[in-house]
Amino acid sequence: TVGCVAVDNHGNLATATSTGGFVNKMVGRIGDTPVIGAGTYANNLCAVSATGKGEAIICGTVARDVAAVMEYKGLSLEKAAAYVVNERVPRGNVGLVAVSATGEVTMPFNTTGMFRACATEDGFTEIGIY
Amino acid sequence: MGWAIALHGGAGDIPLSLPPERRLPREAALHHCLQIGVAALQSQKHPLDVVELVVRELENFPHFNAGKGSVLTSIGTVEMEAAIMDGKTMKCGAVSGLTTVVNAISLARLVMEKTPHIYLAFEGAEAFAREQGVETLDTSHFVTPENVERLKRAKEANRVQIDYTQPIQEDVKADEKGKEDGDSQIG
Repeated sequence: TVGCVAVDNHGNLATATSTGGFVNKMVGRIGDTPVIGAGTYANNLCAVSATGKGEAIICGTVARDVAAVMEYKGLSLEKAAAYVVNERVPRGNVGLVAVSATGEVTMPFNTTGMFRACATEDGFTEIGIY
Repeated sequence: MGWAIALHGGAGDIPLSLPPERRLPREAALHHCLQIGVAALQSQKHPLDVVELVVRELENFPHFNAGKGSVLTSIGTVEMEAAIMDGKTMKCGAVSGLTTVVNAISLARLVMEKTPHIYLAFEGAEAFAREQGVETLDTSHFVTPENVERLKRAKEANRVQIDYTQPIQEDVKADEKGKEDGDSQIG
C-alpha cells in the first residue's frame, strides 16, 4: 500500500491511498483503502492514510476515528492517532500517516515497521522504516 | 501554521535484517516522492493535486504494493484499489478491482469529480477508465517476478500476506498445518 497526506499554508487538507491488497487474497476481495473512513479520510481537522491489514482497519474505522477523537475528545493529532493505533486496533495490524490543519504531522504504526517519510515547512524532514 | 506532507509505502513485518538491496531502493523512492511533494506544496499546488501527484509516483515504483508491483490474488491476477479525499469539501472518490489502469489514484479522483458517486468497482470501474481515456496497459504490466514468487510461497503455506511479511520457514509451515487461520489474519 502507498499513501500520502498533505496540508497547505491555508489549512487545506487532502489524502490519497492506493494498493494491490493482500498476497493470495480471494478474487473480489476489497480492503480498507477504497472504504472511505476506514483507510482514507480527510475533513477540516486532519487527513489520514492507513496501511496494514485491511479487515482490521475497516473494523476499526481507523482513519475516521482519528478525526473523531480529535473532534470529540479535543486531542491533538499526534495523541488521537496514537490512541487509535495503540488502543483501537490489534497489534501488528496497522500504520498510518496523518497531518492536521495546523501543520502537525504524525506517522504511528503497531507493526514491526512502516516505510514512511514526511516534511514540514520549518525544514523538518524524516525518512524511516522502524 | 505551515505546509506539511507525509507519505508511506506500506507497513508490516519488516525484518531488522532487511538486506540493503531491498531497503535502499525503497528509501530512495520515498525520498524522491517526498521531494516531489515538497516542491509541489512550495509552488502553491492544492493538497489534492499534491497527494495525487505523489501517489502516482509511488504507484509507478515497482517495489511498493500499488500500481506496477501490486501483489497477486489467489489466481495470479492483480486487483488494484485506491481512494482520494478533500478535507475542506469532504468530496471523495474510490475505485477497486482494477486490472489495467496504470494509476488507480487518478481514476479515483475522476470518480470524485466526474460522477455523482464516490465508489466504482471492477467492470464498472474499468469501463469508466476507458470512457475517461486514462492510461491502461495489459495486466501483465503490473505483475513482477518478485510477486509471482511471493504468491507461490503464500499458496504453499495457504495464507495471505500484508505488504511486508518475512519468508515462510519450513518449521512454521508445518506448525500451521491444521490450524484454521494460521497467522493468515496478521500476515
